[in-house]
Amino acid sequence: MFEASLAQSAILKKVLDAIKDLLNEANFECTDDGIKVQAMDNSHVSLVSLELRSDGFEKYRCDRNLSMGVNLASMAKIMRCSSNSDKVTIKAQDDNPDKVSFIFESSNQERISDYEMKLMDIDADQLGIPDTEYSCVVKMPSAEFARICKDLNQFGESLVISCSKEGIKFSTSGDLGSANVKLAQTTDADKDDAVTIEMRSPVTLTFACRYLNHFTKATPLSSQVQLSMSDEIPLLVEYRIGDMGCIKYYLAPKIDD
Amino acid sequence: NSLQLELLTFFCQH
Repeated sequence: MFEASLAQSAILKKVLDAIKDLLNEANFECTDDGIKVQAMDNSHVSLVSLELRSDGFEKYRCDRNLSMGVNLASMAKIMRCSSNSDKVTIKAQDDNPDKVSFIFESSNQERISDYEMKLMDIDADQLGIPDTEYSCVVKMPSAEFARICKDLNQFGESLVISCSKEGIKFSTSGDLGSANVKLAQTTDADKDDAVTIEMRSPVTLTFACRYLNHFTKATPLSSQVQLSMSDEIPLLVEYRIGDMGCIKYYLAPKIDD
Repeated sequence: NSLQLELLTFFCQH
């Protein structure tokens, strides 16, 4: 038996919006600790790692570890049937379920709807991600990061990110011309609009702008985003999901051919 | 011209 309830379906809707364009399907690994999803996009360039801890749920029960193979477009269709303020309960009866139920309850309890979704067998390898001490860790407003990725995507396919003690710079160029956005470190680190940089050594890396734009679908989840970078290894883009977990995106860099 | 690397170059497969 698996059962997990969230007071408001809005969080789950936002989480799904943050992954459904990058992934077609994924295994939801449910344990006593919570729900984890790890999956690569079809081209094996980026990876999504989602964690929702059990203590962040209003109610959570997982008698046996189970893996639910989910078609994310199907789950998104079902989640769209809920109102943001609805309480949502995810329920699977068996230890090896072939279907999962979503129950939505309005705040006044006057409307209760349930949707059953068929699960899939997904044969996906789990990747081992080594612990890394990154050369630069940048925290910045998530809306600013989204704006930069969207604006610069108009100019070129590749985005160069350079980070030094002075600040972080995003650059691109293409047929139209070139573009640069520089952000300086701010003095007040506690505010939502703060830009903070922890640097061991400066880095310059190139990434496909298209994937960065996919990652920014997580913007509604958190006011801040964290970028962790070291030369010649994948970029880590991290959004917190309140106090209950986080969504991490990894993106392989581009190198000069 | 730049070459897009794959994640499998960096992460090990279980």
